[in-house]
Amino acid sequence: DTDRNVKDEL
Amino acid sequence: MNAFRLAGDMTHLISVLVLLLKIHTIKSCAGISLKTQELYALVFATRYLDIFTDFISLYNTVMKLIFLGSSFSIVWYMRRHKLVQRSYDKDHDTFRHQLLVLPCLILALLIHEQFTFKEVMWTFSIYLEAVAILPQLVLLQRTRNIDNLTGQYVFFLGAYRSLYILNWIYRYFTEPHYVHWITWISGLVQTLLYADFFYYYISSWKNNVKLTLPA
Repeated sequence: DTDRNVKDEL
Repeated sequence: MNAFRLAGDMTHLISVLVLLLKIHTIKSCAGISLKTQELYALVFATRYLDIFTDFISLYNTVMKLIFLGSSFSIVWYMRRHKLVQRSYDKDHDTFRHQLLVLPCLILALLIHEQFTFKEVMWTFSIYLEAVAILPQLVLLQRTRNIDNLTGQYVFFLGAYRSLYILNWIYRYFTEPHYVHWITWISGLVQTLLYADFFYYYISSWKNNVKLTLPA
């Protein structure tokens, strides 16, 4: 899901 | 992962290690705000609720465990360890941190991307992280006697935030659909809070004098 890619940040 | 992001994570990690070094080896937490440390523990506890449900990468999981473990052990040290506890500057660390938690929670309930428990908690952690440094900055200003490790701790934390902004700019131009207003605005606010400290930190470093903040 590209919209949630910020979730791979810490 | 781009270089800004990695450098951001590494400066974040270094800041935590600097603080643990101070607490663990010198057995002192002088100049460190327990309020800020408790807020960070709350930030990580509410942000990493997905740690066992969503696997992103080994790097991601390990870093999350490090940030959770270190933030809670710092709080434990400052509250429970006899020697460390004694060096805690309780009288100056009087910032009412509840005043930060409640507005952040309300804001997260009002402004979020999805209304689910995990998502609201994640958003709350983003808002809270933005302001969690405030008790620490207030304490620095009050004590005005800043040792090297404490100065370096705050410097690395600020560097981490600045590098994350570069990371977002980079990702915005290289990844499709990379638009995250909540994270960006909170991150920008957080970085701006360090601006004043950075100014004095860098000028003291350039002039090779001890870091002091104006009253």
